[in-house]
Amino acid sequence: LETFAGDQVLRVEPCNEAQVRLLKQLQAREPLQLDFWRSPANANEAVDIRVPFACLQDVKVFLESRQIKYSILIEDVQALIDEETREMNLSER
Amino acid sequence: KERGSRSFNYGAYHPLESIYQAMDDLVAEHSEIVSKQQIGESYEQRPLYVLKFSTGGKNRPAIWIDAGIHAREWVTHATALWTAKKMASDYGQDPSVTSLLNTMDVFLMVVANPDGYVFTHTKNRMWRKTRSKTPDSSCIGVDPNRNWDAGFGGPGASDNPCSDSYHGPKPNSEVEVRSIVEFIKSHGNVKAFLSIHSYSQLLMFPYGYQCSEINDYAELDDVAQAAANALASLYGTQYRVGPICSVIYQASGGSIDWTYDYGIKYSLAFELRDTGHYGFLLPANQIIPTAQETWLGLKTILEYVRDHPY
Repeated sequence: LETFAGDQVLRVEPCNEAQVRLLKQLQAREPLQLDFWRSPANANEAVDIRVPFACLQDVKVFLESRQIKYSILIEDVQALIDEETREMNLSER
Repeated sequence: KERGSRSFNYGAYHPLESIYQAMDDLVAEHSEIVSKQQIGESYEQRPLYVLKFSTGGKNRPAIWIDAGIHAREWVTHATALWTAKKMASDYGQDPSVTSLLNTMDVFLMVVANPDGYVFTHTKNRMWRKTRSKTPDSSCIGVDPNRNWDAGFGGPGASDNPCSDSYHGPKPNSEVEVRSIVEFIKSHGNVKAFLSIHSYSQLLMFPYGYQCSEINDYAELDDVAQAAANALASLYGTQYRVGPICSVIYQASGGSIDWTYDYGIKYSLAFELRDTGHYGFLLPANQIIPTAQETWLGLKTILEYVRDHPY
């Protein structure tokens, strides 16, 4: 069973085309196993990425070192899944 | 155990078996207008079902609605099931639904990617793709909304089997996609094709595989805008409206691009309420509000299609 403990969802806000291109480069880095919920397309359009815990630091360093603005949309994906599972169990009962 | 669609909890998420049972219950309770058809079998050999809403007639013009082609978007399956119940129970009560079903048939596919859906319940809640195996790769699955024969393999789709947007080895390689394509072709009289996704509140029309304007741009933009306004009238949920390429991003091999090029003018895709703050885990208490507002948008489109035959 795949767990998402510590995985975060980052909302990234590229402010120009150069930053969009950088995000596309990030997307192409397969070993990071990033899950793009909203892919980079245009400047000033938010990009949402689920980042596995193992590469959270790499991704944040990548963004910060290039002055790409981001915020944490979901602190811990597994905590949400656990809450959803709890709700489903309750509903089943 | 829930027995019958009257006691079914539409405000909760359910495993595939419960959804299929609820579809059977709906058919049993509204057998005069609802029936179930199997249009194929998934890669892991689960039945692919559509609910047919029809008041008779032979090969009437039809509207197709599918939900859940991306497995993790659970609120879409839930919304589709609620919509099925709504249409069945409103027939004979709501003049709009009555007139629609007296004129056209509606085909509603509640779970377009059942293998993926089961996988999200048992192994990986964030799974999006099908579960087909790719030769020479350890990675599983194809993005079924990059697998249609519309600019296949172009921008916005990956050729890497490990990617979440992998387009697959060839167009229609996924049996889940191929089954819908064959159904649409064999029916021959589908006039609207509506696909329901969820994330970031969009109502889109072709194209995604290229960024050029379609011939019917003005008309589809008007219809979609009217639908988005109707949807917003309930809870104020704001949708962005426009072609896939400009509203979200260029993406090739998508379903509504293929249906539009095939001749189905009213081809649109919804991205339901999901602000991102819950990811694809929209809280269960938002299922019914989402379904209710979506119904208002859907109904606007259904009425327009009914009143504008082509």
